[in-house]
Amino acid sequence: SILSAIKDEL
Amino acid sequence: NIFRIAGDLSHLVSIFILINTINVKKSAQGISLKTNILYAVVFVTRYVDLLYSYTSLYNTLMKIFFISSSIYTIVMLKKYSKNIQQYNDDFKIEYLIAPSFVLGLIFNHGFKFSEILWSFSLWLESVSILPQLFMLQKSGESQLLTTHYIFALGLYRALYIPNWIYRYFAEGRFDKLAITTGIIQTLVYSDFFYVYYQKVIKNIGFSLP
Repeated sequence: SILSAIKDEL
Repeated sequence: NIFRIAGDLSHLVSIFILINTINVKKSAQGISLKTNILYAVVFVTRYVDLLYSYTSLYNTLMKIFFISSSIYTIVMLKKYSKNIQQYNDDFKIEYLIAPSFVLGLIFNHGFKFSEILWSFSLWLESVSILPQLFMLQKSGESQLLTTHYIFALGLYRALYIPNWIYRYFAEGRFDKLAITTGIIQTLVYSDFFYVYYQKVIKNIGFSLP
């Protein structure tokens, strides 16, 4: 999902 | 991708420059304690997900590093800032924390405590450098290493912007909240970047207009 994609960032 | 790696590396470099500067000079001269307290708050509130989610070893190690180095920096700054008589670090950080929290309440991915904290941390990070820039402006001049530190710190979020553009085309993914706050953060730095380019790259003295 979009959420997990961005939350793999720092 | 290359932009994100470069962004993360410049973030690491900024922290190493900062800690090294404090340790070598044994002084907190020119460094804002308030900005560094805000960064510690940003990292702790954003990375609470360390406790319940796992992305990768890289991600976990970086998060632990950012939290621990920001707390270490505060301890060192506290130790050395006692000796400074005229310490111009008087920006009212409640004016940054309170609006960031309100924005976190309004813009989030779900009205959950963890999501509100995550959003709060993004908004707060976008303006956390302001006490440092304010201090730089007041003192009128700055040590070269301090300006290198601020430059590397600003470069990190600026590099995340091409990273998000890349991810949008490569993976079809984007996040309005992260991108909006990332752009704000880069805009906050824009005046500093310009002056850094003019003065430091062209090797003249440093002062903010």
